[in-house]
Amino acid sequence: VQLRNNPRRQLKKLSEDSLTKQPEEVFDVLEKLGEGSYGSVFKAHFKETGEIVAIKQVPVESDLQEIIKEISIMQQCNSPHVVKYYGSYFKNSDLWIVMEYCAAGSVSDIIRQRNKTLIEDEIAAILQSTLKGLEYLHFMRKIHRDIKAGNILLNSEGQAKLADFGVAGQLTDTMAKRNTVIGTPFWMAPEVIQEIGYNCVADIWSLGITAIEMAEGKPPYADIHPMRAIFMIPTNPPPTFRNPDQWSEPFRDFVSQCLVKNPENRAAATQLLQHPFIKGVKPNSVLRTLITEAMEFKLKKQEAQHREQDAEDEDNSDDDEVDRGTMVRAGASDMGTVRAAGSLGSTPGTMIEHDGTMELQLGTMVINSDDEDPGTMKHHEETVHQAKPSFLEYFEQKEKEAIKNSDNDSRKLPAEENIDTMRSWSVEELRRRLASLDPQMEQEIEEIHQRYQAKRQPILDAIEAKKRRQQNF
Amino acid sequence: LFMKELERIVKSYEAYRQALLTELDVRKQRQQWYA
Repeated sequence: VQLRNNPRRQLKKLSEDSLTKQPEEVFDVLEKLGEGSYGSVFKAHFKETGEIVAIKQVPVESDLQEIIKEISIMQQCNSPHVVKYYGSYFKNSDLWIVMEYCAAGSVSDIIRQRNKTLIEDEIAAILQSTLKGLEYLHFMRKIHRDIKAGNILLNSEGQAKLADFGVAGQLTDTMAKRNTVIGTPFWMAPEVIQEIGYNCVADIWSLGITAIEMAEGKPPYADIHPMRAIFMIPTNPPPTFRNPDQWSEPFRDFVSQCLVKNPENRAAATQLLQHPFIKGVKPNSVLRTLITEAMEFKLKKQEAQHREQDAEDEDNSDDDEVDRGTMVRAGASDMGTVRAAGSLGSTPGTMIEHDGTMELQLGTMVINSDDEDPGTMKHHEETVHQAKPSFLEYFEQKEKEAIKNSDNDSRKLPAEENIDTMRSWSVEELRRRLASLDPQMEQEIEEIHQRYQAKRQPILDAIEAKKRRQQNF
Repeated sequence: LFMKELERIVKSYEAYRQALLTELDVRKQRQQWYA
């Protein structure tokens, strides 16, 4: 197992020259790494430098706005603790997003592959890198909104990087708190579930849950129905370890500082980087065994699949060949780094057999997206084949009710005052309000126009680029 | 979505304008009555 990629030079962004070529001229697509939020992720070889990259192939009929949002957030970030974005290509009906490759895969994959939870030294090292990533992200006024072991990737040097910005959000000065229910149920902060508005520290709660996940193999409440968990998280005291005595005092204290129910009293990433559990972290070499084992596992699985593929190829040698472009070898099935797939299944909390190890199907949910009309709820399923979980049905029902109510509410007065308040005003005040009505309405229309234009523009740009046959960006 | 939101804003402002005009009309009639 090669522990370091050691590229000839560090790729920052794909050059104009590379981006004007067809992607298969620039990359050799190697094996499939797994399924991401929107499509498949492949390992690829960047021919120019020999560097290994990850390419997410997303069908263009997917939720383009979400994908553009993910690209935009990655593009704005420049941190060794956030997965880097190199460029994108349109290829047939797919969008190819070229990103930094993290050889060891996600922390949840590593736990599953080794069938072993992590020890405190390993957890501390991963948490430190993750906190640095969060500190950077929060400094950039961005919230990840889906922090969990499945979205923390490790490179071959043991550096943890934040990935999957499909649900990340940008805070603005005028919108200091968001109120979109988003994330993965068991990792969600109480204030996110309660839809009372939240900020960056929602990610810190999820980090505390992730710390327990790394130590125990699954987050608290994972064995119970997520619908119940969603009601229990805001009601119950903060979760703790199943066997607290098994863990050191600094680790328990770190987790308790992340899992503070009142977000105002919860520590920020910068403060937590000073916590004794994180300050006392050992060098990244503590992750060497873990990474070596994870990569050996991958290698073995890859070899087994190559053998399987060769046998299949021999059997089907007379069959019509499917044009695979320059894909060197796309395995018939995934390569073992598939994240816990999809939204919660119809029997959430049920342990399912996967590659010989047991795992929970724990997905991400996106509800009440603030990119849409207020009150409009939205969810995406990580895989389209999953049965719709009951709690999503519940929220969809709430969505229908919200739409119904918003229709009834369409004649609500723009000002907070009702007719009774109006009666207390003087004639001058009434005239003044009447006179200011048109400029107020124009201003509100202009604001909403600007807001929609900002959302529409990246999509229009992408369409325009495609029209001009400028296939890549 | 934009058109829907636009419609909602215009409708709500129109309703508000009507309420203000009605209230001003009531005040005018009341003033005339007292006069």
